[in-house]
Amino acid sequence: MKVISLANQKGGVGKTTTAINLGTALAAVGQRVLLVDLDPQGNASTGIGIENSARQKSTYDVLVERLPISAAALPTIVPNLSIVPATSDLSSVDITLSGESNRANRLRDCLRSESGDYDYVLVDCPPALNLLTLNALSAANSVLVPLQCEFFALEGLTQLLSTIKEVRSALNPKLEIEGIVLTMYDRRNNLCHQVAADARQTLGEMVFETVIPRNVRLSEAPSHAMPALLYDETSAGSLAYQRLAAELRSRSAGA
Amino acid sequence: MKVISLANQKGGVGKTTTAINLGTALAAVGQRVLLVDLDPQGNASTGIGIENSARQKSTYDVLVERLPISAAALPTIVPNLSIVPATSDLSSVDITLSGESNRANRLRDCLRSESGDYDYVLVDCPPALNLLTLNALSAANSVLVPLQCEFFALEGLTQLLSTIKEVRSALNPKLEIEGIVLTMYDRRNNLCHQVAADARQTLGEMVFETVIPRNVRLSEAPSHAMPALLYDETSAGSLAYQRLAAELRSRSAGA
Ligand SMILES: Nc1ncnc2c1ncn2[C@@H]1O[C@H](COP(=O)(O)OP(=O)(O)OP(=O)(O)O)[C@@H](O)[C@H]1O
Ligand SMILES: Nc1ncnc2c1ncn2[C@@H]1O[C@H](COP(=O)(O)OP(=O)(O)OP(=O)(O)O)[C@@H](O)[C@H]1O
Ligand SMILES: [Mg+2]
Ligand SMILES: [Mg+2]
Repeated sequence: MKVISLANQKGGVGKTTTAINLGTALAAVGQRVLLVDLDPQGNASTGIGIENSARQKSTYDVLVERLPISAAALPTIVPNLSIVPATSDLSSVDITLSGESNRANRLRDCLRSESGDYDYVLVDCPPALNLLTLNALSAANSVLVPLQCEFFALEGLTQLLSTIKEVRSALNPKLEIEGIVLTMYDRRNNLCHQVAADARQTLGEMVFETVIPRNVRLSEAPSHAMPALLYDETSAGSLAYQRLAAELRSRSAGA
Repeated sequence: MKVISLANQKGGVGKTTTAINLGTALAAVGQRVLLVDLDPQGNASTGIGIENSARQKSTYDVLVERLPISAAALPTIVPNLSIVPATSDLSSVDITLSGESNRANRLRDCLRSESGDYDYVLVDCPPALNLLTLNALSAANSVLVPLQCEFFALEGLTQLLSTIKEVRSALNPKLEIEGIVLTMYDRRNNLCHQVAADARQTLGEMVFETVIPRNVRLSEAPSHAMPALLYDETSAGSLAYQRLAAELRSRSAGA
């Protein structure tokens, strides 16, 4: 079982969209995938079609009550893809767990006892370097960083990479960087070219070959409560996430 | 002096872009404006041209050491526009102030003693409903909510509006909603139309007439360390923010 956390404290860069669609693309080729929605906004849960009323058990219960993952995970409309949904209660986790010594390792401990059921676990993080994201980085084998091709997005990367180093020395010595995936790429836009070139120059191999284009079907799909791969399988966005899934598997295999 | 906080826990919706460009548009018509950068990413500080090396005093010192605003505020390349810059230290404020009783009112107390110097104070918030955003909501006369015309963005609005109600009853009884401004509007995109129509239908008068279009000059300007109004004054983005400033002033005057 490989645990990959989708993290970037910069907001709106495509963390949730990547978690949902990469998860679906892996499930589509037979991998058993679990999504863990660690964002109080619950966008991954909504985007994959889990109504609020169905979120009786959630990641809040897993982190705070140590509910086993198997008791919280729900099937989705995608075969081989399950999710532990999120509710807005998650935003109080910083306060609820503030006295606990082991509070950053809660998710890691819960996932440890589930390792037989899934091939991949994808954790969708909120846009902050807070206790929720720390739980995701502590539990992860690797971090996948969606990077929007925009000026502000590049600026936040240094902070994120230094946080990953801190987590590696304090909480999770084996934490690796799975890679950086360029998102919302618009080939007509000079700034995009520039940011992408800068990223490849400074980060080299860490940047995935696959680039996710800006594609309206990716942003329409959540309003139909399904991943883009089901909403419009041959759209540029869906095809890009299928390529990303293939590249992810070949990079891990080669490792 | 009117304190307006730019808040929305959904990431990447245009909080920083609105703070910088609305601030500049108000300064351009003679209003004395202070930006307060409350985001550990420091995007507003970078976007207005404040190098990291110039951020010796920052919002961290204001919140934690109770440094007076006048000792932290820096002039910018825009006449009439100053900024209290942010550094990544801000991300530890939750922990540093965790034992303090009055921790959500730190910014409010600091701004109280500055009221003579500015006509407007715009506070740029991080994408989270955390202690930093609570400080901004406690200090504010009103909240301006940038709303991206996307499905996920609409979903987060309910959480934000209920947090504003909670803050009104617990911390700041006079907190009003200045309005909701639609951002990154692309008239060729059906989803945009739909989200904009939904927002106007459910929120009515709260939604500003002025809509900010998706405009590449707005995302290019920060890489030149200046607001779009200086980078390209006649671009669609700049003109929209000038209209927004005019509408903001006429809405307040009419109040
Ligand atoms: N490649 C793409 N093309 C077009 N739209 C996209 C693309 N990727 C994401 N989006 C849209 O952009 C917005 C931001 O994406 P998303 O919500 O996935 O980012 P996020 O990093 O998870 O945001 P947050 O920081 O709030 O958690 C969403 O409305 C989404 O539908
Ligand atoms: N109207 C617009 N047209 C085109 N690009 C825009 C527009 N508004 C903002 N952007 C770009 O979109 C990205 C997100 O905007 P911005 O950083 O202002 O959002 P934010 O809400 O402050 O994000 P965060 O939640 O991370 O603080 C930035 O790269 C910005 O340059
Ligand atoms: Mg998200
Ligand atoms: Mg911002």
